[in-house]
Amino acid sequence: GKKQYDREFLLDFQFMPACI
Amino acid sequence: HRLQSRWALWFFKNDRSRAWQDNLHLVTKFDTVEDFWAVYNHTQLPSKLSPGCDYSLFKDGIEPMWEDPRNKRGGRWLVSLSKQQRHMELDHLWLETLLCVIGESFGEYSREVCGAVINIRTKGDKIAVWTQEAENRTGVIHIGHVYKECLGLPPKMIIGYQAHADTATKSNTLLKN
Repeated sequence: GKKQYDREFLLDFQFMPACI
Repeated sequence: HRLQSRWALWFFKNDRSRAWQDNLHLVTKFDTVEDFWAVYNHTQLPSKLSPGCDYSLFKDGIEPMWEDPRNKRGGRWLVSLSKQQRHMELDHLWLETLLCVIGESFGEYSREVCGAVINIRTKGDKIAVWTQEAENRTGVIHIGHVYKECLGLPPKMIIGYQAHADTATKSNTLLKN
């Protein structure tokens, strides 16, 4: 399906540490 | 978290001694939410760029210029900012623009979106969302409404849509929205 993300969802990832 | 599209970030720095295209540089491409933030968090905010610089975020395969086959029949929703807004609002409005395009906020019309551009200019900065078909009235209007809402612009503020064909051939004073 189409991957639609709202701004709150996207913002939740801003300061998430990258997975290694 | 994979995005619907793969995106390319471009940087333009004006150097009059070189051809326009030689001043345009592809920075990187990304296709996940995580990679978007990695790029965003490690690039200079627009308000810190010098006048004459642009950032462009375009779908992979579309070059950030009118001449690209997917842009040439299109146009842009243009938000012109006053000098004072660089200090207060520029970075915020650019981020909201990015979230709006990578999040595919325009529903079925998201496929009409080619990219977004921010121009840092002494006379006043500009932010725009580029779409691929200026004659697709329904799509253009829908995208404009959603975009205006994403930016949180007051209803009475008017934003204009300009066809690239007009921007390329007409002077600013003759340019119609």
